[in-house]
Amino acid sequence: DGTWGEDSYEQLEEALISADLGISITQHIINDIRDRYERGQIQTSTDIVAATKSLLSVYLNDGAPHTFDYNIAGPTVILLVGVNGSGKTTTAGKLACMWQREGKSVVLAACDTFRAAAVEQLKIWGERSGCQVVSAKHGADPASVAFDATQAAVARKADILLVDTAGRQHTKKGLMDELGKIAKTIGKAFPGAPHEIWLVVDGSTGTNALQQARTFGRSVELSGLCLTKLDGSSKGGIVVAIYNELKLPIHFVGLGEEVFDLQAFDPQSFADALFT
Amino acid sequence: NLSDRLNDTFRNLTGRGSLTEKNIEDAMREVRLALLDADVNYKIVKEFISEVKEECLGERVLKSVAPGQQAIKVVSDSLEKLMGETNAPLNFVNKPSVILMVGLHGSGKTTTTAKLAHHLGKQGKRVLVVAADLLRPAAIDQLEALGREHNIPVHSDRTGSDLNSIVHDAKRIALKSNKDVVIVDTAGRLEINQELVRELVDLKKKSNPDEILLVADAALGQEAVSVATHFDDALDITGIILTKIDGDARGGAALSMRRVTGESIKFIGVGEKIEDLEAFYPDRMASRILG
Ligand SMILES: Nc1nc2c(ncn2[C@@H]2O[C@H](COP(=O)(O)OP(=O)(O)OP(=O)(O)O)[C@@H](O)[C@H]2O)c(=O)[nH]1
Ligand SMILES: Nc1nc2c(ncn2[C@@H]2O[C@H](COP(=O)(O)OP(=O)(O)OP(=O)(O)O)[C@@H](O)[C@H]2O)c(=O)[nH]1
Ligand SMILES: [Mg+2]
Ligand SMILES: [Mg+2]
Repeated sequence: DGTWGEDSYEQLEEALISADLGISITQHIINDIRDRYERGQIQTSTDIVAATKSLLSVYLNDGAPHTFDYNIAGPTVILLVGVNGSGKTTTAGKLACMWQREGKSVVLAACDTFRAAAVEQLKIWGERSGCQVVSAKHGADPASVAFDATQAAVARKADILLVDTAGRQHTKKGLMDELGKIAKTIGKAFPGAPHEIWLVVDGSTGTNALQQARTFGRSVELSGLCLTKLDGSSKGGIVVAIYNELKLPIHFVGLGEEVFDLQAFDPQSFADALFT
Repeated sequence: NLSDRLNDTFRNLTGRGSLTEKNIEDAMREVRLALLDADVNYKIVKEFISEVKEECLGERVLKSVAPGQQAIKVVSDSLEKLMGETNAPLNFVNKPSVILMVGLHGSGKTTTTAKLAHHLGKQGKRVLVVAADLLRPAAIDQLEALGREHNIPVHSDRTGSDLNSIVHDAKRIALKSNKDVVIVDTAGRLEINQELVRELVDLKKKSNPDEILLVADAALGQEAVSVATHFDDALDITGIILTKIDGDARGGAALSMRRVTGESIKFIGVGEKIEDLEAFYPDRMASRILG
């Protein structure tokens, strides 16, 4: 249990920055800790660690709860979006498996009609989960595949429709507009849908994830986040900055490449793991 | 951008030409924030700032005619120098030359394998790519589809063989069909997964590659140091390819990975199309990182 000195603040700063929390959140936390220390509210480095964890937990608990509501009248339509390689297709597959295990009927929509073998990849997850995959041939218009999948899910009275989309950089206006069109077209097939639009963020991403969330959020109404690859060495701290600014609930965390490697997001344990 | 901000900082000082140590301290704080904001690793930023600060506190800057300008120049020149050279070559010693593509999940290895094959093909090289990702669903399909679309021969084996025999077969085929280069696409893996890193160490031993390229996402955060260090320590990588530069990540990971491996960034990925592989320019990367 060490005494706290000026260079201790630097160690704290290093730990927070190294967890990809970003400068702004880090500075707020350091200022808050410094404030409490100078008022004698905390004294030892054990106090500081505890205070930091509780601050992080407050950041992640102060706003929308990390849950969503299932649609009551028809399928819950969930659209997965995000930059290239973030883990959308794999997350769609894991979610399908999870809900299938819970006795829900799930339909998968293969709306990445662009990337090589994207449909094949999702179809394998369809086999793994025992869920129907609605797809079209390579190069088809993603919005029309989304339309057909939505109609099919409604007709089949499915519980969940998971719409996988092609990865895209938020710097590409045409691709961002396409996403808006996909969401709108889903609404034409089933008014009120999509009920959820989740940004899938790679846990090893740095500060760019905040920019991703802001920019994707201008093309579609994001309603939540999934954070993947948290089994890696990264702490995924950028979600704190994203949540702080945009209050997007973090629904699920990816912890590997297999069927069961998905967990509901828990702010407390995430905060604990972030700063150890 | 940082250059403008530093210019303003210095211009707001008294009209006298000279800078004080305090002025330099303030400027270094700005630079530090810019680098951290660009995702350069915390420790790497610390080292860089202390080196640059020392130079800026030297006679040559402080007593120069336009010390503010000099200081800014020291920062950007140092960063540019750290980023390495442009057109760092690929080494083709063996016939066929083998290139292993390695990196984290989703970094762009498969796409870049096809792009690199296309690029080398345009230079007159005969290339065979190998689908050695036996893990990811439809990974082989993905590389084969890219191969069909862009006329790139692909060697694959769906009979449950192991990596080493697949690459061994590919080399044999390449030799018989007079190929110059064999590019091996591997499965994404965590740098901290010892078993999967050992798999690559074993593959390296058995396939004797001329190049081992770490394919990394430009948006990679603070763990870029861990990623580069683990892969380099295990495999002695020969180069880096930075992908998704067409996004707006500042790309600080590039500086971190350069610092800890000393290896060159040999190409950048600037999009999803087959021709979206470009030369790396250290000056452009430096100014992008500085913002
Ligand atoms: N270790 C680990 N790997 C993951 C996780 N989620 C996804 N992956 C891997 O990340 C890679 C990319 O996953 P995809 O699901 O193809 O990502 P995507 O966002 O659909 O990619 P694009 O459609 O090309 O934009 C694959 O190798 C996945 O197995 C995770 O939670 N942990
Ligand atoms: N915008 C952009 N997308 C890229 C670039 N390079 C690759 N991609 C995309 O990134 C995603 C992942 O690429 P892959 O080639 O599947 O990545 P990978 O490293 O082979 O993935 P794993 O095998 O699962 O580890 C795909 O959607 C690619 O089209 C690039 O330079 N720019
Ligand atoms: Mg996908
Ligand atoms: Mg791949």
